Amino acid sequence: MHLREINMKGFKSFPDRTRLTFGPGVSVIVGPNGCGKSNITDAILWALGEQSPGAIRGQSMQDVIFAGGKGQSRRSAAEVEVVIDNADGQAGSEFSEISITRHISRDGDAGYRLNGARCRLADVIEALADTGLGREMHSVISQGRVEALVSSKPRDRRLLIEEAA
Amino acid sequence: MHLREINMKGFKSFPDRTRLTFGPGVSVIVGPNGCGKSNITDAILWALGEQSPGAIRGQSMQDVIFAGGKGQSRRSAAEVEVVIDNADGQAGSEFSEISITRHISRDGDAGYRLNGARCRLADVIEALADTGLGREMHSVISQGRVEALVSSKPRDRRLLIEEAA
Amino acid sequence: ISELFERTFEATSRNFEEMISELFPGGKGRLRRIESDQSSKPSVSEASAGESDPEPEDGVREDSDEESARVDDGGVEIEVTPAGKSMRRLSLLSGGEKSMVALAFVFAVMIARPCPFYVLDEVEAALDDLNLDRFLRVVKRFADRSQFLIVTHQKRTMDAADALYGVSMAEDGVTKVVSYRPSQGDTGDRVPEHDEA
Amino acid sequence: ISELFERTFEATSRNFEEMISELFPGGKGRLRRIESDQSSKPSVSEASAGESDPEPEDGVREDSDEESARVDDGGVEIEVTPAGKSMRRLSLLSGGEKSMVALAFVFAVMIARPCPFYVLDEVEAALDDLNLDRFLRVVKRFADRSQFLIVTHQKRTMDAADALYGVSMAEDGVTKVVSYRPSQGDTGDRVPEHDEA
Ligand SMILES: Nc1ncnc2c1ncn2[C@@H]1O[C@H](COP(=O)(O)OP(=O)(O)OP(=O)(O)O)[C@@H](O)[C@H]1O
Ligand SMILES: Nc1ncnc2c1ncn2[C@@H]1O[C@H](COP(=O)(O)OP(=O)(O)OP(=O)(O)O)[C@@H](O)[C@H]1O
Ligand SMILES: [Mg+2]
Ligand SMILES: [Mg+2]
Repeated sequence: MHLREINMKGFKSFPDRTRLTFGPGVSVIVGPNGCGKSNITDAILWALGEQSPGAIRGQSMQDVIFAGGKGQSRRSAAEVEVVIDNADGQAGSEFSEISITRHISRDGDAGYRLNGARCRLADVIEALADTGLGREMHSVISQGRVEALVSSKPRDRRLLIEEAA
Repeated sequence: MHLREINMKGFKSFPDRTRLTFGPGVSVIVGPNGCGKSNITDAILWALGEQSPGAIRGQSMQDVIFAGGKGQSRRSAAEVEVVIDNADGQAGSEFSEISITRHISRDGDAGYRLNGARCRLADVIEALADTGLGREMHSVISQGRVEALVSSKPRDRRLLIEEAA
Repeated sequence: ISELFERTFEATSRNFEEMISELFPGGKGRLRRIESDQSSKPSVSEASAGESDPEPEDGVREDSDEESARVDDGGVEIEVTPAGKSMRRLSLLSGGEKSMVALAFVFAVMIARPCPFYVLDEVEAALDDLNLDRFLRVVKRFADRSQFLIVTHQKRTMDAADALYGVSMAEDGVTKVVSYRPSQGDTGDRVPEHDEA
Repeated sequence: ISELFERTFEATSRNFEEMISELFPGGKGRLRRIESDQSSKPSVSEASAGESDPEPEDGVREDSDEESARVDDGGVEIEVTPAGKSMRRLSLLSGGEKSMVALAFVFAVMIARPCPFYVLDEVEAALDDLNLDRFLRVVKRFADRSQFLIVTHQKRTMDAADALYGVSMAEDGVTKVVSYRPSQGDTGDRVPEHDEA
């Protein structure tokens, strides 16, 4: 099992459909300050159900929608799809891949899709539980947050272990 | 005016009297993780009157006293002296240098000395005001705190400008 | 439920001790369960003075049901003593040391129950070269169990990549993924396309 | 009091605009005073949509005494728009961009009223090489007005030093300052002694 693909459109600094494909092993993402690397981390967190705007550096969830740039008009919606390769059948489901999509628009419409079909956040969380990703998403460490694990409350650390149980 | 000397004894990872001397210009401090570089930053902040244990990474002020190491017994007190060169007479005082010392011991005794004579925190703050360092100590940026300036409250930023006024 | 947690905690705790001895050569670390009334306070591993080995803080262990119930839904305390130092509050550790302790914890949980992928965004920014090499050695060792996506500015981390993705932004505020360099051993069938579909 | 503050604010604000155009080539920045009832909230520079220049948020400026009294003890808002981007919340800036904005603010206050010394502890850890060079250029320019003590792991910062201090810790948990290397042009009379007196 691994993260095979991320498709973004209208999300943060990705106004047009952008597809990133990854293989297993160690993939390293590099580039100058402010070019959009951590926006990719945020896209993964957001698509997999992140509920707090602060965790993706916004004040409200609408902040993820591309707000415009030189010669680029702002978009009215954002969508991110994360495709997890399940060819080895590790996750409970019989699909060879698990696709989770999240979208939001400025008029307030928002929701998820699991393998193409509309679903609720609870369905996404259940699908993730089968993959071992779990609700706490401790496998995604955002920029500047690594030391927070050490200064976090003992209860929070327990949650991480419970999730692995 | 510049910081000419730091003398530490019993402070954090400096159990024995250690003297560091600096010239004007750019002095760069390097070394492996955990060797004591940021303890020097903390020594300066602490000597100049820092009141919050959290700002020097402790839970209580007693945490600054050397707590022991392999073959080293813990100390019972900590003392830091900061000497500011005033040969150009910029600071209000007629002294050619301003020496500020702070000490604390495990039995609770704690205090300050200004040019050798016992004084109160208020005297230290007054002496610092003359040098332009001021109460907010915005000229010392501890490790991991640079971004805090951007996410701080607007009122805090006003205080920095007020101090420079 | 607590049977399962108990087993996972024991496994994670053993892993953590191993990880700490690898990431802090000569150092010691352990995970300790604390009672529920203590676990909402930020981590305050008590300073243990003197140069001797830190006294295990168990004190007198009452095995009453009430005690074990409180520990059951309590939190987890992290204790680490780098080589030659006496154990103190975690908050007194240096920036680089804190990053290494956090990574040891993540790896300890990972060994107990690997996730399909890990995204690490500049987690090694505070590390010196020695610790960076230790971190990368662990990542490479686990790369056959889990996938790693690592954002970095460190050259040594780039050298450790199986695949490298270059990202840039033009004057228009739009991110483009400009290049992809599979490592030399790559069979080529993993070449991703980055199309602006 | 507010006369003095007013003058210092105006000077700092001009300096900030200059600093931002140097540290963010093609970008714009400004400091804005806000009313006291707004200034206790964390910074929330309103997202200004579209690609045009952000609308100055003055709206209708009432010059009444009450308004100016509220602004007088209000806070200071920071607004920055990197080149080609539309102005948004400061919180959406990247790690490196946030560091550069913070440094621009510190330098802006410094030009208005220099302190005798600045201690910068790994403030450039998030910067890429280009931004690191911009930061070091500013430090070198101001090094004749103020002294800088910089803790770092970055090689480029070490190269910019007038004097380099090597620190290490033996197995006993005690910090030693092991070496001092004046830069080539040093007259030698600044050689500090590091004695364990
Ligand atoms: N909703 C949005 N619309 C357009 N652009 C956005 C949006 N949200 C964030 N951005 C842009 O994304 C940029 C930040 O990108 P990101 O944090 O990914 O940079 P980075 O590559 O991680 O940089 P660093 O190396 O400094 O960490 C900001 O400059 C911001 O302008
Ligand atoms: N009261 C104390 N007594 C003895 N040692 C202490 C005390 N307080 C802190 N230390 C030691 O100082 C070390 C941290 O030093 P410091 O934070 O200065 O490291 P650093 O050189 O800045 O490292 P990094 O490059 O990782 O930031 C800790 O490992 C801790 O053991
Ligand atoms: Mg980033
Ligand atoms: Mg440090």
